[in-house]
Amino acid sequence: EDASSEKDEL
Amino acid sequence: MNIFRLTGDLTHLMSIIVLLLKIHTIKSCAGISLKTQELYALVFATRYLDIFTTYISLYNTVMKLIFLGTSFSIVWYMRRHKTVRLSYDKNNDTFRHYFLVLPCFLLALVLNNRFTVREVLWTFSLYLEAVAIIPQLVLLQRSKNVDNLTGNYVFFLGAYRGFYLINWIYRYFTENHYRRWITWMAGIVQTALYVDFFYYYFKSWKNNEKLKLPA
Repeated sequence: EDASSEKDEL
Repeated sequence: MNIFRLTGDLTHLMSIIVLLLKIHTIKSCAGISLKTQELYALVFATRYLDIFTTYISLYNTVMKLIFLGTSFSIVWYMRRHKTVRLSYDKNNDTFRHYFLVLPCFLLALVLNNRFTVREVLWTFSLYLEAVAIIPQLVLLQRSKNVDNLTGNYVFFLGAYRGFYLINWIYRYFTENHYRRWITWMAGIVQTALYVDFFYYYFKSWKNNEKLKLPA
């Protein structure tokens, strides 16, 4: 699933 | 961090430097869409809400500050600077922001990963960034001839997300469970919007002639 919690990109 | 993403970020930074060079050195914003610049400032403002609460790396924080600082100062230059604002092509830069902001916000309310304020605004910033270039492309078509700096600015701006697409493919194959459907879709749309610009940009470069977008 799209765990976009860690947003490490700009 | 991988080379594709680093190249993408540096290409993005390059586009901003080219634009600032144009505005700061020749004190002109001819051919530049203020609407697009304002949309980008909104993109960064809603994308980097966590800049002071989440620390990823020094690079990440520094780049966020640069993108925020430069995007707002470009808007300031074009609105307030006594000389630069005179070269703003107000009559041709007539694309209405809310035609882009509203649909992106509504879509972010519906299509997101978590229904929280921050997540919805972050998703909104992704959708808005994908279409923020449209007023600029419309202005290019209306401007008779496009100067080199403006052409290079749009080129680097389009190329950066293209490098991100490669970065996402790379991460998908190297990091298991790396999935970013929403980010990927927005990134594909964003890069696709530049395809015809890239075509005319390379054609003008190959034939060594002035960049001209057909109306």
